[in-house]
Amino acid sequence: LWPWPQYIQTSESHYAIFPYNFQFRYHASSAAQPGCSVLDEAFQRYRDLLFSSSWWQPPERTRKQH
Amino acid sequence: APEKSSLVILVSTPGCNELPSLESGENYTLTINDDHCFLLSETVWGALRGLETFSQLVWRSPEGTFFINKTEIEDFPRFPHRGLLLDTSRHYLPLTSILDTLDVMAYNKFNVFHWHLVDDSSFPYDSFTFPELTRKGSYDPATHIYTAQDVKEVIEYARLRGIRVLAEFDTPGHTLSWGPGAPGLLTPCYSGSHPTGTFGPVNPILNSTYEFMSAFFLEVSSVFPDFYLHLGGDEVDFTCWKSNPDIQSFMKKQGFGNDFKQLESFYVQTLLNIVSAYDKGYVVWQEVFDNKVKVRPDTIIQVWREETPVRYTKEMELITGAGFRALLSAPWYLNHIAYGPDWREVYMVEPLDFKGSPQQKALVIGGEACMWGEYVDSTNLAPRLWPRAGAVAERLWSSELVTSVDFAFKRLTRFRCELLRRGVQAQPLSVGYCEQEFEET
Repeated sequence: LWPWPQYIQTSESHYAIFPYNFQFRYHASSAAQPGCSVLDEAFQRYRDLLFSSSWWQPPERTRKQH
Repeated sequence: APEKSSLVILVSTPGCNELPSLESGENYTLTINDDHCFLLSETVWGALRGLETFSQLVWRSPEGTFFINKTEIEDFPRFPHRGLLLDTSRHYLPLTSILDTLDVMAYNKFNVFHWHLVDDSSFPYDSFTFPELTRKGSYDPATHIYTAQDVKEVIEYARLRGIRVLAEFDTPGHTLSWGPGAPGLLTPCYSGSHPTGTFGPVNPILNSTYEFMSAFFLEVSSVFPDFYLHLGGDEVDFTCWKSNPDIQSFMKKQGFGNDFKQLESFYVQTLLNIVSAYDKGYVVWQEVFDNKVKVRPDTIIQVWREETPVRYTKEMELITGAGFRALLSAPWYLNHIAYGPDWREVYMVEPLDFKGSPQQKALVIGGEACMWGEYVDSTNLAPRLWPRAGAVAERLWSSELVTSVDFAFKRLTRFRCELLRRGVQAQPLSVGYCEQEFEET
């Protein structure tokens, strides 16, 4: 982890995550619910980050132009 | 292994449409066990930090299955202001470079983008009140500018990542690029009784200067929503002021003698009053404090000089001793590079390592890594910044007890590989390799 958290306890036991059915969900009591742009967009970003295997490439020409 | 099919997020206070502020809470609790896969936070900003941590906990087996270990984390930042300064004046940075940097800042839990928009070299900020500033002050008025839409996009992109945008418009020094677009704003320099045709800092003796600043900072205050503006105030060169006969007369009239620091104080105080009237707080570089300018008690003073007029630790002692809040940058100028693992010196800095009472130490609100633009543009910004800026990020987020360089090296090396996987052209820390590199090639 970077940066290192204030308190962490972890063990060897682990759980599997399958991209096709994993989701971020709001708790029913949460003050933020679907439609909260900050978290809705973060869920999408982190889904992409977690399950894609992108690799650094030189910036594409089209992107530069944009 | 048993499966986890969701991460459940509970945020206890609303605030989805707000902007982060210096006072925003970022604490969160992350629980991964047999019963729960749960992220709890008080604010959406804390939830963002927790999501980042969650993303770093997930790992992939050689067969390609994703896993997460049983984990309990309670986390919060050590300091509320964890900034990165980018200079987009000495070399213009395209909008995409800024947005990409904001992404990596979020991976490192930075929460302030200090946007040093304008300097002697260029004026890329496209002002709607004074459009000539950009037309005549940018490297290219068509391509090397930040339009109102660009600025909006940066602020929203940052907000969605829990990052504040602290805009800097440095005055009265570092303002040469303002001159062509605002005739009469800068001080004409003289040789004897003749103008030399060159200009120095903003002319502090004219009413028109303050009328200009009132109009300009009214715009800036509305465009940049953060409570704080950075007003610079560093490195004012008195040579041109000294040469100007009108300024010499003004000095006599005001009873300043030959002390040009008093003239600088006169200017800065008037400017601070203007900005205060727009209900903005301000951050200034340490010279404003060193030159004894009278500022509001809630001013934040940023320490950037390593050794002069005193060592930066002494400066922190003096600033907090006078009751001001302090931001530390002096040991974190990432544009200074050395062959070798220079992240270690950056990492070993302890921001509270100065003589002072607990009350003084409590006035240190954080710090900023700084990347000045002389030798950095979009071609080399990312490898110069990352993962070196990460060393500052951990120092400002993690406990003061997290100081082992060996432990940090192992984690930062792995984090660098994760940055590569995420598409960031981060520079290696030492010999080695990233597995992801070979998977992809």
